[in-house]
Amino acid sequence: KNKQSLLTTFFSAT
Amino acid sequence: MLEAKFEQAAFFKKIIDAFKDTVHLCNFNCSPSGITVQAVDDSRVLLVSLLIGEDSFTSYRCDHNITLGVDLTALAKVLKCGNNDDTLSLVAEDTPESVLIVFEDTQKDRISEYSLKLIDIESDFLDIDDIEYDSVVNLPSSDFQKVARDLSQLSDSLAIVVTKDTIKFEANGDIGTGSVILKPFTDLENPQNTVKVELNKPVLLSFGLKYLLDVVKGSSLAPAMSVKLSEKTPALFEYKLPSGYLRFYLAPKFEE
Repeated sequence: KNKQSLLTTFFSAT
Repeated sequence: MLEAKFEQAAFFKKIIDAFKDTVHLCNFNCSPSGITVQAVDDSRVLLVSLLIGEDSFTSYRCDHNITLGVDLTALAKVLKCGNNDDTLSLVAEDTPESVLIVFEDTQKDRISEYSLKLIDIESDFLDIDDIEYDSVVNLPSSDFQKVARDLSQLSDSLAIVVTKDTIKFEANGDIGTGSVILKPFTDLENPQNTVKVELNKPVLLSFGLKYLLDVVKGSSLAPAMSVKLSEKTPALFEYKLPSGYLRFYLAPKFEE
């Protein structure tokens, strides 16, 4: 099943 | 002090309409070189990055960096009060509590002024470094809009498969499956109709169509767009403005 990833997994938050 | 004047209110309206359904509160960061916005949707899946360069304005003055925290629903209400052909000016003090939005109909000598209350918005800023993409597709915005709308009838996911000379969009749902294939095509007379693929590596990625239906709202800003893809990386959907851009970064779906 396809699961939605989050942007915060890829980009660091400042 | 910020004084930024658009030749046509329609231009700013189109920009706001293109992302007001994705994010509701956002900071407009005004600097001497133009206005930028970065905002993430509530689910943290779709990011909007906007640059309105100073050349987008007939006159632009911003001595210091000024942040305008805006409720986009409220802004859209005010923008409806102006006519498309009016000029639109944004005026704000250095530490503003409100922004003045002025519409001018130069033919009729009519000026309408609205003051919009600003809000304090605390938001994370995501560092998006320059990403090397495996594949870059340029295509007409209307083609991509149609693909997203059509295939959203079938599924909540859209697979995008890019190989050397095709871009394939696939949706697989309960009622059946659908696919649309685009091939590179050069239209010298109408360059916006050109479909172009630059490929370092074939790519297969899946995205939530719910989010893609938000992305395609950028279509009214530019007749052509680019889609930049890498495996296991957020995709970049870009609509260029005459000076600046509206970009959407969308996190992919992955197999569990």
